[in-house]
Amino acid sequence: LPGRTKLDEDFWDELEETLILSDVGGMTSAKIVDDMRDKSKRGRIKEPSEVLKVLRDNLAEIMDKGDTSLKIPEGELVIILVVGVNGTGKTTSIGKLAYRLKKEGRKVILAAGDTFRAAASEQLQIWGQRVGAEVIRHNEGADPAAVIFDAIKAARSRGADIVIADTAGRLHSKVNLMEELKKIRRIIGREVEGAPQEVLLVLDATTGQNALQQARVFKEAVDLTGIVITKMDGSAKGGILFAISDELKIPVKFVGLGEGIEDLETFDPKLFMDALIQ
Amino acid sequence: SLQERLGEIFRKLRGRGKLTEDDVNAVLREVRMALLEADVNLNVVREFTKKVKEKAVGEAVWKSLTPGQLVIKYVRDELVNLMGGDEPRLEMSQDPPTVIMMVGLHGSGKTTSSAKLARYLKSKGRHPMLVAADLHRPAAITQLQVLGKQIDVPVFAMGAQEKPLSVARAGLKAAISQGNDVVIMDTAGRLHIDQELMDELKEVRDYVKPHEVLLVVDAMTGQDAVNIAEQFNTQIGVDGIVLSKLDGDARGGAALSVRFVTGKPIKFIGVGEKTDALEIFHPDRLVSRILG
Ligand SMILES: Nc1nc2c(ncn2[C@@H]2O[C@H](COP(=O)(O)OP(=O)(O)OP(=O)(O)O)[C@@H](O)[C@H]2O)c(=O)[nH]1
Ligand SMILES: Nc1nc2c(ncn2[C@@H]2O[C@H](COP(=O)(O)OP(=O)(O)OP(=O)(O)O)[C@@H](O)[C@H]2O)c(=O)[nH]1
Ligand SMILES: [Mg+2]
Ligand SMILES: [Mg+2]
Repeated sequence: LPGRTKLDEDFWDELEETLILSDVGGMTSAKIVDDMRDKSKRGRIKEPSEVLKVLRDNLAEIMDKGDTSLKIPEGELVIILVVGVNGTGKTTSIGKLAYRLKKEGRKVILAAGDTFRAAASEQLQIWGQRVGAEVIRHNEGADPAAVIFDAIKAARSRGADIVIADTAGRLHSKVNLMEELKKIRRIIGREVEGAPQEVLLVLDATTGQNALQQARVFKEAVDLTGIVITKMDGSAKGGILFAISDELKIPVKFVGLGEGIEDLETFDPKLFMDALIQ
Repeated sequence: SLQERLGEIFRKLRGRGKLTEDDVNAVLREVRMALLEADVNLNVVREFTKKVKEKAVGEAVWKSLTPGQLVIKYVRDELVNLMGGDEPRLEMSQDPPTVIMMVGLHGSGKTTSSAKLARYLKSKGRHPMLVAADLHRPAAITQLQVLGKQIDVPVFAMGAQEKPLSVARAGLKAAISQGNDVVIMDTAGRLHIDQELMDELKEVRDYVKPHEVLLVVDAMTGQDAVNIAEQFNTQIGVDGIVLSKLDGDARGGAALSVRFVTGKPIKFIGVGEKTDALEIFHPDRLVSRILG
């Protein structure tokens, strides 16, 4: 695309190819390119570089859901529930987020709500040590809602103002596991007024079209306030975020850029589009 | 579904007489879109639809009462041809222990698949040992130890401060002295574009000389699957693929991309979180899934 000097068939094909290879999706990419061709004709845009600029701006606007900050007001007990399918980076992202919130002066407690997977609580405990945040855990096989309930009690008695609750990875197609998640959310809401104030879906940037279905089902089950897109330090571009933004209007709040404690950045739609369409 | 869309196209083309280049392209566009939506890599889709085009322009399609179904049959046959072929078996060494190394991206399912494989081999009368060579992820060693305990398979581990190469060497020695005939080595998740970590993996592979390097790939992987497979295969050398999380509803097109780019067979599929959730790969089932 950078080398192109005229708006010929090759240009439009290459643009569509770039989008598809970034996981924007076959149908979505075709639609974006068709729309852009019409716009260019009507607006009499002749320069490929100008087309790309207009496209980046338009798509960034669709992805921009305004304020990407967390809704975590001071003076009340805030519960952040972290959900998603297996292996996307939930536990690691919680560690990074706790570190960020601690640096902002908040007092954070972590709830080891994954009571199923081998060494899930131990993994979160190590993150808690790295961050300097207390971790509330039970034994493997315990009721996840009970762990989160205990973490809320601990937060109240210790004067902590944020509880970040880890949950077990679960495939959205497993009805019983989604029911378990709904129950966890209900219990949080019953215990703390207005909670969970944030429900973050953690998506893996290397995931293809299935990420859209994940977002749909998780949104329907527990309602989502934001998305964390992880592993953006790889070669995958996370293009499926565009369809998710467009259809479901869930704001992308954070980007995971590595395995380290500081590898979490606030989502920037302009930067995202720059990387997608160079 | 692809069937319905093709049926629609052929209905419009009926009664027109001869099939033009444009007509064929319209058909192929539908096939292409279905494969893209199933996460098959774009370049693989292009190569693949070229092959189907040669068949689709033939007389048989035009003479058929159900040309849409015939095109699907060509697509399906070509997919099975690509995915299937060899009998995906694990190569057991004549000079034990057989060493199997599990590699792949973060969170793809390596640790869980290592335990599943150990359980499977144990059920076949082998005496596997698991080696906890992921020294990077917090509690990775503990994770493998907990799984090993669940399936009653020994886990070789050292302190978390050790280097993967030291653990691999010592693990292999321990397996030999304890008479284990299979060693399954779990490794840390790594990016195919992280040269330092790819070099680390090469170093471990060079020392351990695995009989099987299994690339664990998440079934929901998108277009990036070709890059991952390409790098692991050219830099490390891959003998087979484990496609994990097939119990989800991802179409699994990544499997086609990985097969296309490496030529290596899918040896196992992961169909659940428990250690018994490992199955032998059946190409026809995956093809039906990809075609939706
Ligand atoms: N490169 C990279 N790796 C990441 C990132 N986020 C997480 N990871 C790695 O991805 C792997 C899985 O991370 P986890 O935090 O265990 O994922 P999870 O969603 O909690 O997994 P389950 O609880 O098993 O569902 C680990 O190896 C992490 O270090 C990221 O932004 N970049
Ligand atoms: N549903 C389902 N979950 C799976 C399957 N295989 C692995 N998992 C889950 O996927 C998540 C990641 O699995 P791990 O075995 O920790 O993945 P890994 O590749 O070792 O991760 P890293 O070591 O961090 O790179 C865990 O929650 C597993 O339980 C599968 O076939 N189906
Ligand atoms: Mg986790
Ligand atoms: Mg692992």
